[in-house]
Amino acid sequence: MLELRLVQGSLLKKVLDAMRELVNDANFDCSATGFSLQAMDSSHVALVALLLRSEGFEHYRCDRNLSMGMNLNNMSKMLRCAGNDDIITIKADDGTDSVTFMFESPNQDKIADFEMKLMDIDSEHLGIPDAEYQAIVRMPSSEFARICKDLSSIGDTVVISVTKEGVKFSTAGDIGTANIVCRQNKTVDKPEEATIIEMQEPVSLTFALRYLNSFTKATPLSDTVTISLSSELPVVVEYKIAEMGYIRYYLAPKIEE
Amino acid sequence: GGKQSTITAFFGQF
Repeated sequence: MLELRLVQGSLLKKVLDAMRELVNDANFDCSATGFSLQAMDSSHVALVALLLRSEGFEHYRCDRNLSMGMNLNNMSKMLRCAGNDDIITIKADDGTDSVTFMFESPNQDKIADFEMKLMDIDSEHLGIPDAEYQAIVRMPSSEFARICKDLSSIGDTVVISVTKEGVKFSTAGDIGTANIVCRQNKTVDKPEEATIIEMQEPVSLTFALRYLNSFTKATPLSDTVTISLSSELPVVVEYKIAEMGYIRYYLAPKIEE
Repeated sequence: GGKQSTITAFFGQF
């Protein structure tokens, strides 16, 4: 028996919007720790890892570990039927092939349930090693989204370089080149507007902008984004989900031939 | 822009 009640139902809608461009089908894993997912895109270039901790739910019952295969577009179709202020409850019985999403309006005058068929999904679960990153950049998520969008109109790839001067995003395409440098800036009115660069040593890596743009679909989940870089490792782009957990994207770099 | 690597080249299967 599984029953997860999330008062801030709109959060689940945002989580789906943040993943469905990248991943079609995925297994949602439910355990005492929380509601989680790990999935790669079809070309195995990017990986998304989601964790919504059990403490973040108003009610969390998960009698035994359960893995539920869902098509994210179908799940999104169902969640779109929930009002933005609705409370969403996810329910499933052991051994059944469906999941139920229950939507309650804030004043309890409308209750809907949508039952969705589950799928069998063969997915590889990867072990993500703990790593020391050479550079960690924290910046406003909207700023990062703007940079990725702007640069993708010029080129297909971005070189992200961190030096003590700041973080530089560079691209080149048929029409020309572009460089955007963000310097560390802690002297802002609000902490979420700061750009903070923790650098152990300079690092420079190349990534496909198409994937980074997909990651920025998570912008509504968090005011800030953390970008962790090390040479010879996938970049980690993390959006913290307040009081609940995170959505992390890993993107394999482009390597000189 | 170089050759695109894959996630599975970095992270081992569980």
